[in-house]
Amino acid sequence: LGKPIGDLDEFTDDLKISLLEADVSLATAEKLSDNLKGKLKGKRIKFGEDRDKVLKEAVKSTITDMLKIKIPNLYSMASSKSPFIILLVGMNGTGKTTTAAKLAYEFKKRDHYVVIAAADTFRAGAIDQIFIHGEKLGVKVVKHQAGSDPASVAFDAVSHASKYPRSVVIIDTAGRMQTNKNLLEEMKKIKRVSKPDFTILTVDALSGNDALNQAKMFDEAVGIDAIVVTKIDADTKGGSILSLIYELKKPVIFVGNGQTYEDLMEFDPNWYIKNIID
Amino acid sequence: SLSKSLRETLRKISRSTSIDDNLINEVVREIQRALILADVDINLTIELTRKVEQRAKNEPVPKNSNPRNHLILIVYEELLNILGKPREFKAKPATIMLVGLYGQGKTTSAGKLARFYIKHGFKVVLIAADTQRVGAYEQLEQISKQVGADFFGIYGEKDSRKIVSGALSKYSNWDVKIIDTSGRNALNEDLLEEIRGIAEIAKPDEVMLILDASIGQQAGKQAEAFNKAAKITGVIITKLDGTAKGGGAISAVAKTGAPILFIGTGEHLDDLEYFNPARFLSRLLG
Ligand SMILES: Nc1nc2c(ncn2[C@@H]2O[C@H](COP(=O)(O)OP(=O)(O)OP(=O)(O)O)[C@@H](O)[C@H]2O)c(=O)[nH]1
Ligand SMILES: Nc1nc2c(ncn2[C@@H]2O[C@H](COP(=O)(O)OP(=O)(O)OP(=O)(O)O)[C@@H](O)[C@H]2O)c(=O)[nH]1
Ligand SMILES: [Mg+2]
Ligand SMILES: [Mg+2]
Repeated sequence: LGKPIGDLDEFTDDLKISLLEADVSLATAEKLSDNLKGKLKGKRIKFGEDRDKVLKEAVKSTITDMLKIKIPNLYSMASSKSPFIILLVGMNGTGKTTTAAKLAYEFKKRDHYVVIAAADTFRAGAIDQIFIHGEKLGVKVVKHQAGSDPASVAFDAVSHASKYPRSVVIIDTAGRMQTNKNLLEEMKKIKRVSKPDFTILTVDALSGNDALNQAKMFDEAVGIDAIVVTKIDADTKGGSILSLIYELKKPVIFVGNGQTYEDLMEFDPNWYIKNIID
Repeated sequence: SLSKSLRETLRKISRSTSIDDNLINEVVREIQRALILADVDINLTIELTRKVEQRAKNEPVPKNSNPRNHLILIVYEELLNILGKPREFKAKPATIMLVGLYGQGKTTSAGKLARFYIKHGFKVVLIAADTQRVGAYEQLEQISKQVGADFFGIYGEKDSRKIVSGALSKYSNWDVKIIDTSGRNALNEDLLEEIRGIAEIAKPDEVMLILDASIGQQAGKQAEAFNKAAKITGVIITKLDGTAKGGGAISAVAKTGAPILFIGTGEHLDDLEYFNPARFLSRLLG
């Protein structure tokens, strides 16, 4: 029959600390520990089994359960209609423009006609930044004057793309704080006018507990379909990914794994679990 | 192990049976949660929890206070201790280098600092030493125009040291030279080497670490690594106009010994304020 698993407190306390150190949110770390204890209730260590191994496997399967969510296949969705419109939103500096360029690269590679909307008309150098990316990629960038209405840039990009088959529109917007009512209204207007098929929120893998706040407030304001967690290559464990999926119930479709166009990785739960547990 | 000491601290508290001790237990837990939610480094949080519990045992509650407020004041004092004496940042001629991770707000803060110095009557040149980011030159050039600072960059130049030496020779007699560098992962030796190279040439009076208020548990490690390449003399916490509490900045101070000088409270070039530890901590402890 084997022996009982014994007291789990020391193990779950150690686990909680390493999860918190990996930027898993406090609530998620606690829920994980509860789920784990539930999973191990009444479990017995069979003769010859290593208790540590049993515990580690239980942690992996608990995390796997918590990561279970339908992951939309953006690439195949884009082939379902033309123009397929993608809206990128997120807090300042989280990697929207870089992710927009990466997506443009991926869709061009898949023989779509790609149009980028330079809808950040506010920040210094924003239009230049995405325009240069467009030049490097050989992708059309629709832009207006700095200070112009972002929604009209998005609208123009969609109108232009509508003339072509297999087109994909990627709307890059200005960074904004989830606490700024005016900017949230601006974002809602961009969405209302451009009618995107898919809205992506970018979140910085380096952020801590605030990642969940950002995601919740952006979702409440404008509705997001998926998250791209960027800068995972900056030696982060990306613990916020677990919190975002489990607490917000939104899929993480890609991770940004560097600054080049090829550094957009489809999110793989198995790769992720290896990263966060070891 | 760390968790062992955390468990011991909490179990010691819970083993005591007096009403006051149970209350201490409750408040210490509450404080711990607040610190974790504010993104304070986990090890630092555990250390602080231990200190608070220790001081709570040895210090009687003052007559005009209650156990809860007494404990909160203790943690507040301990945090203030870590943040150190606020440094009176005087506007005077200086060469300043800005460093930090990706997208933290370096280039924007360069503009904010330029405006700060210009308001105090100094001539400022902004130096575009970010040779890597697409559109970095244009971004800093436009910011320079907005604040009325001079701008130095070499379009398409990949060697940041050439840009910095070019800027320093052209602007050798200028009051304030602000060097904006590219975002980087300080745990990458090659990227750190570039910072060393620029610092060697520029011999900056100030090296400011720019930190996003929402940064999580990597803050201390990154600050420590940047500090190895160029001695950090000050920290600027940006994006405090969001919901993030900026707890990561505390570990940056703890690891570098550098004070927090300013905070960024918005995207406009006026949105720079002197760091006020009391206001920062009361917002952090919620
Ligand atoms: N290492 C790394 N850096 C990234 C990644 N994604 C973006 N970055 C960097 O992060 C910084 C900010 O990226 P941007 O794409 O300008 O971010 P943004 O959200 O458009 O910023 P704003 O428009 O100003 O809000 C740049 O230095 C990018 O190169 C990533 O996956 N890995
Ligand atoms: N709301 C708010 N936004 C800020 C603040 N500071 C900077 N930003 C924004 O954050 C984004 C990134 O700022 P940058 O100055 O480009 O950041 P950076 O560190 O130079 O980025 P890299 O050079 O790519 O590493 C921009 O959208 C800025 O407008 C702040 O205090 N509050
Ligand atoms: Mg952008
Ligand atoms: Mg910059």
